[in-house]
Amino acid sequence: HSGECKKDEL
Amino acid sequence: MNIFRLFGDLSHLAAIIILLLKIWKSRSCAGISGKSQILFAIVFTTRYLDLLTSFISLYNTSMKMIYIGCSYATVYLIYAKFRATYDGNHDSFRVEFLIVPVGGLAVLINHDFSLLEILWTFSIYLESVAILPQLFMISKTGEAETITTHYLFCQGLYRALYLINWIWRFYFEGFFDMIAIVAGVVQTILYCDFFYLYVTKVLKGKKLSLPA
Repeated sequence: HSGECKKDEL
Repeated sequence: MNIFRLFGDLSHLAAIIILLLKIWKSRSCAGISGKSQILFAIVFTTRYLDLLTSFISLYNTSMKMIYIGCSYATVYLIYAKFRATYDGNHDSFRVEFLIVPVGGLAVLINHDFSLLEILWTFSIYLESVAILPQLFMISKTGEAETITTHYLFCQGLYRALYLINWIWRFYFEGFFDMIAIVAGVVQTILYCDFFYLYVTKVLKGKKLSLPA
């Protein structure tokens, strides 16, 4: 789920 | 970070710089779709709002600032400074036909129904079609300056490299974001026609001119 996966991409 | 994502970001940065320098040095935005550049400015603005909320790395923050700064500078050059050279007649793509469906889709299909997440999703969907006004304009004028084709090649290559980056991250990190991947595939497919023309014509030193 997107909660924990940080948005680390540009 | 992996080599594909790094080169993807560098290709994207190159595209943004090439376009900005082309307009600035030639003092003309002939053949450039101002509408696509507005869409890219919207893409960066809605995607990088997290600049205000979270810090990931100096690289991440500085690249986001550069992207936002250059995209607004490009829009400014097109619609203000070199407005006289803007070819509005050929830049006639109806962007509302992009923004409304993309906005609706972002509200319906997202990872999390929060404002930041919906704006991020909107940005991802919008970016996949943001180049359409530019490709449409080239099909209407029937040609493109060589420097513009290099800009488009770097712009298309960036997301293609990101696709490989996502394969890499899925295999090595088990990370994948279906929304970004599907939009990235659509985005890259839209460039295929241009990639073919670029490789068969521009790389052979010819001018890119579409069969009228």
